[in-house]
Amino acid sequence: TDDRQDKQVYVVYMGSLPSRPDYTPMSNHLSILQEVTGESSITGRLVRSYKRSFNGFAARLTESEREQVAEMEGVVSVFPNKKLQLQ
Amino acid sequence: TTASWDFMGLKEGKNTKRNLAMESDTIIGVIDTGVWPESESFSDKGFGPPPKKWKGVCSGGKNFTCNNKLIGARDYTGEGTRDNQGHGSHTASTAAGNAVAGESFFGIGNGTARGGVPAARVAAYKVCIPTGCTTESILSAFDDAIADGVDVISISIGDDNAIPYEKDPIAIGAFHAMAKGILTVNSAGNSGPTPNSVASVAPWILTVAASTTNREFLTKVVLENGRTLSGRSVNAFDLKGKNYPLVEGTLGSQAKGQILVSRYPTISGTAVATINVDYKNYSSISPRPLSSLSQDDFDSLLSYLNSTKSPRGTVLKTEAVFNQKGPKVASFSSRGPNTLAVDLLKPDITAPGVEILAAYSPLSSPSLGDQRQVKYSVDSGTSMSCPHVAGVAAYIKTFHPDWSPSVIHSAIMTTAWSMNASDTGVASTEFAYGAGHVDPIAALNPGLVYELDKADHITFLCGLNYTSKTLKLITGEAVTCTGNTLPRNLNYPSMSAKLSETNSPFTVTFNRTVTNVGIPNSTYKSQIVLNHGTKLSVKVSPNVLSMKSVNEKQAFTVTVTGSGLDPKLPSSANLVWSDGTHNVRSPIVIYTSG
Repeated sequence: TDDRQDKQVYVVYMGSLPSRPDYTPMSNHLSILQEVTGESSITGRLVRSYKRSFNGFAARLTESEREQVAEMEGVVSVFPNKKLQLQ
Repeated sequence: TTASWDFMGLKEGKNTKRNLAMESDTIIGVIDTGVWPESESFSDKGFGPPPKKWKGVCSGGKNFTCNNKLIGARDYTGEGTRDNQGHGSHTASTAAGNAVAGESFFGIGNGTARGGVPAARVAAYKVCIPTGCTTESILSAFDDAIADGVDVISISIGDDNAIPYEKDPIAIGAFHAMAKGILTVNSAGNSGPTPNSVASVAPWILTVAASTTNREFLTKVVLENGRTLSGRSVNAFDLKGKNYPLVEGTLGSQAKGQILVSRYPTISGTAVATINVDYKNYSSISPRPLSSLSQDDFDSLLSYLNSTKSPRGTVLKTEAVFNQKGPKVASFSSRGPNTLAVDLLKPDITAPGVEILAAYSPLSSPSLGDQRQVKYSVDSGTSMSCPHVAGVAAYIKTFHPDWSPSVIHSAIMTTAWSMNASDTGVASTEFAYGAGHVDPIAALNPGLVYELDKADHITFLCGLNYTSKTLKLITGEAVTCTGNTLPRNLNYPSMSAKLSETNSPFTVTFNRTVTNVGIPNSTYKSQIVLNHGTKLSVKVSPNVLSMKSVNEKQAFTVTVTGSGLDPKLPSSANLVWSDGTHNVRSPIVIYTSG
């Protein structure tokens, strides 16, 4: 089930960046990923980290991992990385 | 753009009032397919160094160089920011391209190609490859553009349908942009004229529909009997008036050396030219000579073919002609009502989006299967209307640098030209054009504005049943939803309400507050203009607002009563606040679930 074939990219939207001075978005994103995957190395899982203007990340997750992330504290929404079109 | 800005009254050169120092300090972020950096539209001749506020980078990839006009480039596709589709160069040059004289598509549409703010700077964020634009890339572009210090974001991208705000990358990005004082302008979508097709539905986004201008491209078909039929296409091929045999059919191979006449949208590779039926009602570039006739003219052509032993004719090169009917909302432009926030009118505004000539990328072809390479090309879509409004927003900001996104949003909507329901049915109501057609000059001086801040949007979201907990995360602030807020009381420049029943008598109220950005001592009187056939009764209380100072705010309530509404069409009116100088117009739209 953790075959790369079963994973797809999801966006994990976490709202505004916390104003706490000790908050580092990237390490928070990595620790969330480590927690849901149970893997110490999450190479290839993290696709993007949103950390300059708002908080969130994009990552390769299985369906059950997606469900787990969606339930986590601090997560607003989790949604598939779909393609939008030029208009 | 060789005609669209003139059409809107934003004339070339010194014929338009400009604040050049501020314009030069204005940065438009374009989230799209990148740009062609060598285009004259992005040349930095005469430009000084980037504004001090600029915090971005030039990271466009191999062989991509920025300059003092094109000050930033980022790539989220792996292809580099160089535009290989043409779309991003087109939209960026429409918003903020230099004024480049004598541009055309092989002589068609000749004029000065230019953006709304030619002295402004461009930052390109590439998120699209030919198969589409990923959600994760779009969010990255917003994340960077906001932090880089752009003033306005133009994004001509969207989904086919509205996505819930918390899962819509454009709504999410634009929300955080709004919180930092940056207005996001977005295309409404190209899924019209189907109702409920508008995809950009957040109140913190300025959503743009597409319309025609007073210029259209027509391609004549001249028959040997002397009759001339006028069709649509952007045909740069010159048959030099030579007549060829006309042959009816569906396969191009049947028509080698002849002109193929086919009802279907086929373009023959072997025929001299193709004549078919126009199903789109606007002109597009084709890789071979083409003219698309109206159904009546096509039938008339068939009658000529069937009654003549050796029918012959020719297709002429396209001409730009005066279009008395413009502006008219394009058929393809997505329509309301808004499916997510049913009491929020979308699209907001209309702008030129049909047959627009602007910069292009020579790496792309101007039409499918086309071998030509061009630096300027003609395209249509709400993609083209969106950067026109982004240019207007930036133009307003050059005169009013302290105006918030919502004030600019309001100024653009309340000063729009009225548009009429020129066709029958829901496709040509406010659900097509919103407040009307953008008027850049009037928008500089709106008199009164409907101002909104982050807290107002939070209240609106509470009304849509977002929880305090979710909203606290989104905004980073303590939020308490009281449970009695109605989305229609958002202080928006338009007023709309969806009723569940058609026949019952109803009363709907809208609470609004206007801010005086005009003359300190001014008295505004309200006027209600009912649209044709509307059975609404509208009262405004108070109906006179006496302003004593600039930035003074005054509240009022609009009460709409009625019964027996048409289940198929919205009922509408306009509220106009006027002090004799400014006319501040808001559409009022009541519709039913039918």
